Amino acid sequence: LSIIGNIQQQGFRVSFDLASNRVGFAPRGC
Amino acid sequence: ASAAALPFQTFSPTSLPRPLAFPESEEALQEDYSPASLGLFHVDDVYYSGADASPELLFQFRLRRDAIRVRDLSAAVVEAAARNVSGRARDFSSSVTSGLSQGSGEYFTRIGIGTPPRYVYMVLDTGSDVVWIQCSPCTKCYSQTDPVFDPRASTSFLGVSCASPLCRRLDSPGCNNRQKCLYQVSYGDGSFTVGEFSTETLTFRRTRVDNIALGCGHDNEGLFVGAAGLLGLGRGKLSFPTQAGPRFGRKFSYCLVDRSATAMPSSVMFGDSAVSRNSVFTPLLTNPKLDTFYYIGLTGISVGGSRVPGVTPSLFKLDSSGAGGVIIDSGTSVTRLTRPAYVALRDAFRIGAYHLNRAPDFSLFDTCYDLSGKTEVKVPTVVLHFEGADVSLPASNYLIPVDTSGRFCFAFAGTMSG
Repeated sequence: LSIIGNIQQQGFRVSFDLASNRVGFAPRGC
Repeated sequence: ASAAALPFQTFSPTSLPRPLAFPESEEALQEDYSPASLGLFHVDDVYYSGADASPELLFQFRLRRDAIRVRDLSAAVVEAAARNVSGRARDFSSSVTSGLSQGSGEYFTRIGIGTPPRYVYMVLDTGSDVVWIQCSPCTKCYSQTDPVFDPRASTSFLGVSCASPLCRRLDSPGCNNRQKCLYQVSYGDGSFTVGEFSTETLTFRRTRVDNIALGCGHDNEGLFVGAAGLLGLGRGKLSFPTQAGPRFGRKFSYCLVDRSATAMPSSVMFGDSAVSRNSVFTPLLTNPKLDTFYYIGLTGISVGGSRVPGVTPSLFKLDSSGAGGVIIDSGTSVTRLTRPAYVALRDAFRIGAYHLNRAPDFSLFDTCYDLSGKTEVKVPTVVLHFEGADVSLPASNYLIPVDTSGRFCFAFAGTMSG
């Protein structure tokens, strides 16, 4: 198993669109 | 159709009818109907059968009844419409801060628990499902920033009975001598929480979300620190997004701020506005053996603008037995890659950063640099290639300070064998 951890997610708005089964990344999302 | 095409039709006016004589005996009622059919009568024939009431009066009764019925139907529609407005998926949010200043490598959100709401820090965790909070009386509680939650002070706290379907949703439900459902959650680092399973109201800023299954933890041990509990944002049946998903259209997002104590808080958002318009998307994958984790497809990694040759999609494949794959987790700090992928990535980075002074290893990091006295350095770019989405990381997401003397380490690690 590989894990994308929270240090690498910093600054991105990470969205979980469970209705459309997708994960999104938006830079400078904070 | 042919009748509708005619300009006129024949009408035979008849005056108001008297009620029909309604059959009085059960036998008479059943006589004319087969076992598969039922009689259908006009209400006036039933109520006023044999009554000495004029047809005009009965007709007025009927119109009056009709007016009442129309009023009730209209009121029902208005009420339902109003309910739709208040029950519609409304967006809500709460703040996100780094737990570092409270000794935690995780991220915290601040939400209200119970009625009236007591605001506490909760770990934001996409890698687990159960929502829980430390509860008094404590058999064993770790140190937390806010006062420990007392369920007796909340009017919305409700224990779950052992026979409840909610209790059976737990992986391994327990039952105490008061027939109250007991939960326990164990985490990969050996930490655990045990207590009474309940339902409670959570408040996000000013938005109340009622009846959320909540573990009321009386024995909480391990590496927890600072936060009052954990907001399980996983994909399983007891997670907050699964429980409350219909309230917010099954969309949520968070932004994890820089870990420095001075950083402004960010937010976790629920609802349509949670999804940013400038997002790049990758499909969510499913592990048929495990419903908690959010799996995504990692196809490669670039360093310094070139794909790392040894980092192939096969190293990240989620196989049919449920092994392997890549999950995205807000509760894990450092990204872990399968060992061959990590070694290839690390070697490529070392080559790209050959001009930087190496420093001794630190903890799980084997690629560190001495950047003391430097105000600016050039470092190779790192891009994660997901299916359909390339994510270019800021340098601060992969070169992190590990002490105050200017030592920075490459913040990836390999998975351990065994």
